[in-house]
Amino acid sequence: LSGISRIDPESIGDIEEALYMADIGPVTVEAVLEALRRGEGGGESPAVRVRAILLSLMEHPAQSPPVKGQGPPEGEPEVIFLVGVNGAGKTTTAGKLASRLASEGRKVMFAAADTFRAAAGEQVEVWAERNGCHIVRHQEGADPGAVVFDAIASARARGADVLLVDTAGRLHTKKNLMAELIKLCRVAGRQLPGAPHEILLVLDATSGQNALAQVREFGSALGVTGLVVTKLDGSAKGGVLIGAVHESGLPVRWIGVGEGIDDLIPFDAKAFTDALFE
Amino acid sequence: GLRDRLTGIFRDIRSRGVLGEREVDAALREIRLALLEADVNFKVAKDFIARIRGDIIGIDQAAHLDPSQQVVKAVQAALVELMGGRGAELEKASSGVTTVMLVGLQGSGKTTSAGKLALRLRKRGLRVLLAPADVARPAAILQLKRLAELAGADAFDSEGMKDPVAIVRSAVERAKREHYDYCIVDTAGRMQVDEALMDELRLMKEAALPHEVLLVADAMTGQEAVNLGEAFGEAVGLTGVMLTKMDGDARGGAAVSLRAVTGVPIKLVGVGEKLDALEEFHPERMASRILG
Ligand SMILES: Nc1nc2c(ncn2[C@@H]2O[C@H](COP(=O)(O)OP(=O)(O)OP(=O)(O)O)[C@@H](O)[C@H]2O)c(=O)[nH]1
Ligand SMILES: Nc1nc2c(ncn2[C@@H]2O[C@H](COP(=O)(O)OP(=O)(O)OP(=O)(O)O)[C@@H](O)[C@H]2O)c(=O)[nH]1
Ligand SMILES: [Mg+2]
Ligand SMILES: [Mg+2]
Repeated sequence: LSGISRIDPESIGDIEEALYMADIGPVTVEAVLEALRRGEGGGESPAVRVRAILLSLMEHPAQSPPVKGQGPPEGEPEVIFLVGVNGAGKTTTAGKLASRLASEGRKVMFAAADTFRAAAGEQVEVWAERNGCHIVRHQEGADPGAVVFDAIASARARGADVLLVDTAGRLHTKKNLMAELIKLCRVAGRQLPGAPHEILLVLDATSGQNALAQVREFGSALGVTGLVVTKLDGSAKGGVLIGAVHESGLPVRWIGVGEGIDDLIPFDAKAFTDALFE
Repeated sequence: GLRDRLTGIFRDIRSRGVLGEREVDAALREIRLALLEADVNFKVAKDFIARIRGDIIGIDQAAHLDPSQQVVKAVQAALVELMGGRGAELEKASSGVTTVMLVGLQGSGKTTSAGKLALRLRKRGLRVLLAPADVARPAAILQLKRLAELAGADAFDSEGMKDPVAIVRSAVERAKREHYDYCIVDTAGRMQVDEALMDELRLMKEAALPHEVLLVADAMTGQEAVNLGEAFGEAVGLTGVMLTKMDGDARGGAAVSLRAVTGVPIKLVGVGEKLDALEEFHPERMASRILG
């Protein structure tokens, strides 16, 4: 992008290529080109203008985000669900998040609500150990609703500040699995009104336009309250996030930049749009 | 889908006879848009469009089939040809153990696919040894051991071992010694930009001397598919691709990108989380899925 000195039919093709290669996607690419034609983005070089337009798309979404409920009442644990498609990085993100929250002085607990996948419970157990946190786990094949129920009871009994609920990966196209997730939210809410207080949808930065469908479907089914984008330490730019944020108004809470416990950092929209064309 | 959008273009055309420049350009724009929406890599899509231009120009509007149908058929045929003939078969060594190595990005479905392959081979009465060579991810070895049990296969016990190259070497030795038909090596997910891990993968390959190296890739992979295919292909040499999570609604344009950049066939497709959710790749089905 930086090699383009002005906007004309010749360079529009190069701008388009740079946008697409970052996974920005047809709808958003068209929105950017339209904005460029209207003279938006400031008077500077095309690269600066494109970045400004992309940032503006993120900061001025088409709809306002769902209102995040009140936090839990005094003395009750905050319940955070991690949801998303298979392999996106939910379990690893839970492990990293626990460390972040603990460093803020909060007492964290895990609920291993993925009772389906081979060794899912053991995987969460390792992260609980790394963090020195308590974990509520049932055996493989157990009812995930029972795990959530027991975990909230345990979190209250132990005076935990935060309960991280790691759920099984699922494709949004699977009606029964989405129904199960809705039920897990209900189980939590019946036991602790307002729970889950945060529903984080975990997205993989290497995914293409399907991430838009994920945000739409998980969003409408559950009332997702925030996004996490993982695997931004690779060469994938995660540009699909621009359209996803513009469309949903959802805040991006964290980004994953590696497999280690410290590899979770707060999202910075400006840094993100700057990095898209590096 | 694409057909409706093309019908919109041709409806306004009064002429008869073969399609003119203007109609062809309009059609190619719609086709390119469909490919980009489907996550086909930008450069791959550009090359593809340039190549099918000739096929579209020859289309006769007076012919029996309406022009938009003919255009869609021509594009589908070109995609099917690109993605290569019927899904190529899994390699089988002429004698002794056939070693299969699964590689790819984090979370793409390698471990699950290793279990699926094992089950498929077990159903043919073959003896399979699974080699859990991922020492990085928490409980990865246990995950593969559990899948081995479900598949009726054996698992090399790498618990407590620290060196993935040594694991591969010992597992393949055991497979040979105990006359297994197949040895399937599951590796840790890694990024092609991580030089140390790509070097490790090269060493693992040298230790395994695999007959089959499959890139396990998520069907929802975006533009990155080109970088992924190129880098893994160059680092270890691929013999095939396995596309996972095809039971979702990702259009799967990564299939086109991967085939174009690696030159190897997509051999198998994952269509679910259970071990029996494995199918052969069908280029015609993939082509119509991509065009939407
Ligand atoms: N490089 C890198 N790898 C990551 C990141 N986040 C997760 N991973 C890796 O991605 C793989 C999948 O992570 P998991 O945490 O198991 O993903 P998941 O969403 O819980 O998967 P399922 O529960 O099976 O749906 C693991 O190998 C993780 O180490 C990240 O930010 N960067
Ligand atoms: N729906 C669906 N899920 C799949 C498919 N293949 C794998 N999965 C799921 O994808 C997630 C990741 O699978 P893994 O086998 O752990 O992936 P991996 O490549 O071994 O991950 P790393 O070892 O961390 O790199 C799990 O939840 C699997 O059940 C598939 O074809 N369809
Ligand atoms: Mg998980
Ligand atoms: Mg694995």
